[in-house]
Amino acid sequence: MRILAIANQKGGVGKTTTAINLGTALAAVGKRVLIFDTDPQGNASTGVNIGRDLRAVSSYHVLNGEASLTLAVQRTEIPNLFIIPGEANLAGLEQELIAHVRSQFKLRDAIAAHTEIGGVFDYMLIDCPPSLNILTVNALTAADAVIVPLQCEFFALEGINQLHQTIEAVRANLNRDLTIQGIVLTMYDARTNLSEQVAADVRNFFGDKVYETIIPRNVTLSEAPSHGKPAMIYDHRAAGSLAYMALAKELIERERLV
Amino acid sequence: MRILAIANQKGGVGKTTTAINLGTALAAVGKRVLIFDTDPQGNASTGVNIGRDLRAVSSYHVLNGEASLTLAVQRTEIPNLFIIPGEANLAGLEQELIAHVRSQFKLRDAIAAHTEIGGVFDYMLIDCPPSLNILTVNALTAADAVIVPLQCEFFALEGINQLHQTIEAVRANLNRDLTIQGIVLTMYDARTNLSEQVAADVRNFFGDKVYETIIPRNVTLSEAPSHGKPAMIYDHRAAGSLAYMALAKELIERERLV
Ligand SMILES: Nc1ncnc2c1ncn2[C@@H]1O[C@H](COP(=O)(O)OP(=O)(O)OP(=O)(O)O)[C@@H](O)[C@H]1O
Ligand SMILES: Nc1ncnc2c1ncn2[C@@H]1O[C@H](COP(=O)(O)OP(=O)(O)OP(=O)(O)O)[C@@H](O)[C@H]1O
Ligand SMILES: [Mg+2]
Ligand SMILES: [Mg+2]
Repeated sequence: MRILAIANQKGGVGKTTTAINLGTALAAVGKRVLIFDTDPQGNASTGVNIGRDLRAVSSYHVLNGEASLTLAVQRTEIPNLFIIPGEANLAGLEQELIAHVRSQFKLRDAIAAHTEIGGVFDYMLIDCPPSLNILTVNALTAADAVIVPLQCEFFALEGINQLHQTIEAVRANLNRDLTIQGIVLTMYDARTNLSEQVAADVRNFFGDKVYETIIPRNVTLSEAPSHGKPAMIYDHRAAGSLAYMALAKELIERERLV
Repeated sequence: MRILAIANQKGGVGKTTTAINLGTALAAVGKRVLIFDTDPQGNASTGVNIGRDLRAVSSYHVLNGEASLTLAVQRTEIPNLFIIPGEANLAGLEQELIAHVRSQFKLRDAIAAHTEIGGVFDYMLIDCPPSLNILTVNALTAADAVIVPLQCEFFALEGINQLHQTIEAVRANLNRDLTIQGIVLTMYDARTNLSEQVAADVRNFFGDKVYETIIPRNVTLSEAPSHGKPAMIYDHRAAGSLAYMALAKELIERERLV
């Protein structure tokens, strides 16, 4: 099982939308995918139609040791796509874990304790909240690699340095093997110069770490969650759905080289 | 001086854009405004052209007690608009303050210790990061009222309950007088049904707490920060600039009734 953290402390850049739709696209081509939702809002869980009443056992319980990964896994309506839901208790985890010795390793240890999970799934995608807190650090410590959604907006460029430094710090202290799987440009609006400028800057800075695939700004991606479905299921012909299918193919290609 | 926290733990909903442009609009009609930037990304500081080299004294130093409010205040290029910048060290404050007795009152205490600030400014606008952590709690504890930017998207509705609960908890335990000044609908796209549906839902739920003024999705608002200027200065005729001018007038009207 490859563990990919989907992280960026800038808010609203498309982390959850990427976790849901990339996950669905990978599932559509036969990969068995587990989404681990560490966002206290639980948006990824809502996006695959896991209601609040189905989150009694969540990623919070896995991270505080009350539940095993195996216990927390749930099916979704999408074949090959499973989820461990997120919920509001996650917001208090930073304070709860402050005195724990291996507070950054809670997820990594939970995965090591249940190796059968590794045998069942091809990918675990971890949806991170918009901050570099204990939840994101747990994700980076457990992950093999990071996928960074980067919105084609000016403010989104500002945070890239901090994210880079955090990834380096995790690699140096907590997870020697952590790499950047790739940077995906999101909400690209071909009608504005801004998107083009940001995309060019990002490619200059990160080179071929940036996926060829660009996710366009596409209303289907923002409407689909209100129907409890990934965009791929809600409208598989939409530009957003096609882009995430292309991203999945590009990701699999890169993974082949790992 | 009225202290207004601009808060919503959902990421990318327009908190910083509101702090910058509402601040500028209030300054344009003669109010003296201080932006207190608690975001580790420091986007609000960048948006008013305060470079990284000018952030040696920041909101971080005010919140950990190393600097007084008065020392940290800086002019911007905009008349009547001042700022206490944000910077990366803020990200570590949660851990640093964990053992402090009045960790939630750091900002409130700093304001009480320097009453001359209250005499100089009409408004303090606090730009919060996308989480309900110690920085947002400090803002809510110091504030007279909260302005909630709410993006007209489905996921943005999900977090409203949690924010409401946090505001209630702060009101019950830390700041009895805290009220909701208003909810401002942002990134409204008249071409999609989604915006209309979300706006209708929000008005049903919050009634007249929702401002009449709606901020449209407008490329000037996202391009202006790359020029280090608020949209109001970059292009005062743009739809986004006009909307923030209207919001400022509506805010002042509401404040008159307080
Ligand atoms: N390519 C896109 N085109 C149009 N809308 C999009 C696109 N990607 C995401 N969205 C919408 O933009 C908003 C932000 O996206 P999303 O919630 O996935 O970001 P996030 O990084 O997970 O946010 P947070 O930082 O709050 O966790 C959502 O309402 C989503 O539906
Ligand atoms: N009305 C608008 N129309 C178009 N773009 C907008 C609008 N408001 C904000 N933006 C852009 O959307 C992005 C998110 O806005 P902003 O950074 O202000 O949100 P935020 O809530 O402060 O984000 P964070 O949660 O990361 O602090 C920015 O790139 C901004 O320039
Ligand atoms: Mg998210
Ligand atoms: Mg912001």
